[in-house]
Amino acid sequence: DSEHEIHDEL
Amino acid sequence: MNIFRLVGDLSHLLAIIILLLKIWKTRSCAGISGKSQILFAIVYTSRYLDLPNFVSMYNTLMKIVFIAASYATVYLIYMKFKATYDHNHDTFRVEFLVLPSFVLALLINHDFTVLEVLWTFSIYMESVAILPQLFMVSKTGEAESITSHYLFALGSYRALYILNWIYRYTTEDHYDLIAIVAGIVQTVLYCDFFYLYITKVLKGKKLQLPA
Repeated sequence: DSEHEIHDEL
Repeated sequence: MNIFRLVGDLSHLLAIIILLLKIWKTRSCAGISGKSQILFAIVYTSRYLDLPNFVSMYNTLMKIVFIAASYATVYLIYMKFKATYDHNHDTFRVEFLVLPSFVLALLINHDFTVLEVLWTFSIYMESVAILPQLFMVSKTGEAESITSHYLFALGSYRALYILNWIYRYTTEDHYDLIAIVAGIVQTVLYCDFFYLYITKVLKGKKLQLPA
């Protein structure tokens, strides 16, 4: 699971 | 940002503009699935709730454009030109898409928070949102050229995102499995259409599906 980061893609 | 994602976003923007222009210029939404457009409005609303989290001018601007354009399209179909809306052929049961997407988002997500579950729901929803439109084209057996250009641009956007994800994994070691798996499903759904588009529409023929 990738750590929780903000979604920078549209 | 990389070239694949930029061209993908521009292809997405082009698709939305093609559709808006087609409906506005012809003053008709014949052959367009209103259900798919409602699903897209749901996708952008639930995905871009993080609009206040500033990422970049580009990111914020595109989110606003996608939300505004999707609602404008739904308005044109169900209000302004509703007399031209083809109810009889737009009959896909969208509840079979919305509910499973929502349940799956509750089960498989990165973080069990409202924003993250809604983001995940929007990702799953987007991967199947085009089904009512593809179903409508198969029911009517054909699509206007402009509609097939719309579908080609829309299908290309997520196909380009797959290249973006490969690029980001190899260069930044960044990946998001939920977006990747859903994006592959979404692109696979267009394969049949891509084949018909390339073998027919690009040769000037009308897009005729084997009825």
